[in-house]
Amino acid sequence: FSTFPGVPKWTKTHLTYRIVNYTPDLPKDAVDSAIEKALKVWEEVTPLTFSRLYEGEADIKISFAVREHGDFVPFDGPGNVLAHAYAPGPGINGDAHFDDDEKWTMDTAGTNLFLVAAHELGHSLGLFHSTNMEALMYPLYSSFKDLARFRLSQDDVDGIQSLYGPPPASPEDPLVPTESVPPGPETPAMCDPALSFDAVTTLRGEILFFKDRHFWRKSLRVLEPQFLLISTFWPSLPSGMDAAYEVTSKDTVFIFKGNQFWAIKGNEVQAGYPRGIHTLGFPPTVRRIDAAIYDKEKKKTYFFVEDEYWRFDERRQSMDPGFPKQTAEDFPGVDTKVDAAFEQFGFFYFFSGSSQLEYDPNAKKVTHILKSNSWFNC
Amino acid sequence: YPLDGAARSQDSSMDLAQKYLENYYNLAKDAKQFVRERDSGPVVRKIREMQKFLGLKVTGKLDSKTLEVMHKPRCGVPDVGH
Repeated sequence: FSTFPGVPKWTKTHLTYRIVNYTPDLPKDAVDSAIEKALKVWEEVTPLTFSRLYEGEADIKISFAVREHGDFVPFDGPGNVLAHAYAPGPGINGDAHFDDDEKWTMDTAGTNLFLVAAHELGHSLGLFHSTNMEALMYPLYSSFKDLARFRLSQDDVDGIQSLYGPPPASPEDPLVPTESVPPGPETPAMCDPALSFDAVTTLRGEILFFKDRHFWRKSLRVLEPQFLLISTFWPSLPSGMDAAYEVTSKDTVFIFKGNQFWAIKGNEVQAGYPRGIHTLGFPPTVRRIDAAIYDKEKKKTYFFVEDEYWRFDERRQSMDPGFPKQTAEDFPGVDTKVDAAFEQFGFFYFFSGSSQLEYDPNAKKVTHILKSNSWFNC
Repeated sequence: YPLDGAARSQDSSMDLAQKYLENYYNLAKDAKQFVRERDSGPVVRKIREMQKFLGLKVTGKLDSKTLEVMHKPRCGVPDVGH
């Protein structure tokens, strides 16, 4: 591997990026996910984290252009030069430009956008070209990589970690427990009629009910839920959490406690977390949230705080204006503080103490009132 | 003037090679065309550098393999520091 002359690198670990325009070759969300995936390649092996901006100046600006495009390094039409990028720094530095005379694709038929973007973003982070033909940072484009099994070469990892070091100590490879924790005196009884939950979320088709240091893991295919310690899956997560929700399109569950939140994929806590809840747009007056639920139809997340709620736009990654609002105003019948919430089969389930409200967001009304532990087939 | 295509295509390969070495290997723009150079001129040296960097057989000559690589799609960032 090599770095740019003078070894320019970012002096901060949280970077912003902005997709300034799009190629007509692909749907916008395909470009979004290719760029997101390309950033994740580097995020996973460094302390770096990235958040997206939709306007204004970002550290890394990504754009598509043809021929002369304002940086005195014109593109050359179809073939040959596919893209170029600039070393870390202000202004054009850190930016990545893609030649729109290429045919950008999501597979390997044309020029795969994810592969080229991952390479160019390596430059945006400070890597120069590598002589290792297996490395992502080798200058020539190779289209025969099996995208599904794409991995950075050790040369790439050594290169980027020579600039930024490894990711923060991620928890030991979390065990994948199979044995439930036998209920004991200090563990909550799942059929206790007074049972309430700290947080509830879906996770890859299962439902997780969190309580103190434990959680029940309910698969819809199995009658009996598993009862497990949170620490067996996520040693770095806190117990007694406040809220949790899954953004299915990102295969990510967000866990909240106090004024911090974590992101987990399966049983891996994502690097760069915890982050402060105020980075989501909450004012300083909000010190914790009670519950959260992701509406996959609208791609919005609702955060519940006391008797109010906030709405977060998962695409724009920012809070919608005009909030908070009274929860009961927009969710008629949900007029108590919400402890936990999740979405299943198109219904929203709101938990308050030992009661659970099944809410139909289309009919905008509560359709059933249940016991909180109705999912455990007591 | 070159009478047959071979000479003309040879010219275009040389132009391509000249441009490639200028763009990615810091060849000075005023470097003479290598056809009139001995083995040790700046352009031959740059061809060696390129062949070494990209893992080709280092001959210093514009052989077919080297020309083929120069036609391949690639990143526009230079291979050696400006």
